[in-house]
Amino acid sequence: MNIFRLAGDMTHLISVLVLLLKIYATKSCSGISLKTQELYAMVFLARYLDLFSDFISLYNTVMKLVFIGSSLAIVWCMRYHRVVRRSYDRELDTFRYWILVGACFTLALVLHEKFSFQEVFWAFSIYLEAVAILPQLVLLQRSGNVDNLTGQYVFFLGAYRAFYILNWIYRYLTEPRFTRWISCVSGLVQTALYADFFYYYFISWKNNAKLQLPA
Amino acid sequence: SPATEPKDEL
Repeated sequence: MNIFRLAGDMTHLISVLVLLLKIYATKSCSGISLKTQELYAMVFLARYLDLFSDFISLYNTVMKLVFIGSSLAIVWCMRYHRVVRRSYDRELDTFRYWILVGACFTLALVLHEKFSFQEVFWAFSIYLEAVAILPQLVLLQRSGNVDNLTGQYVFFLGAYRAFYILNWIYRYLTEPRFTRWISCVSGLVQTALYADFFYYYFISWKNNAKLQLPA
Repeated sequence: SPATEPKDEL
């Protein structure tokens, strides 16, 4: 564990807490893409298949349970909670993400560290996470003004993988045999997809104005 | 082939 990865995990945890806060405090999920939440639930379920087989550390196991539990809870809430579900932007959240899921799974069948069930699903989860934010970014553009908590949620979710990139650079420099090309390349693509969001987020912060993404 | 080392990252 290094400071970059810890910062990344904490930033990721903060993004989840901000989203939970938004949903429970405002009893609303307006501006949140259910499709991105479902993609993230798939990402965690596919990535943490080793939850019971490989014990890394208490921290690792607890964080995996937190990410799986929170993503499923948010999906459940947005689908079935009688108050929250009414504020879901169903007609705006129309990204056909099964194309993404199919493409990522096909890529994982071709490009993986080892051809085993667990490794193929791990690679699938890495590729899928890189594009999982797309429905959310599309929804933000369509829904015009973005409330503060939603903007902060997306910001922290994008920032966490940027910390992971620093972690991979640090590990590459300090650990002789460290190579995680699948994670690194996907992480760069994932962070790049946030580039324009980060730009408009910074502008709104500098001008102390509402976050507006151009349509 | 050697099993890949366990994934220690989240």
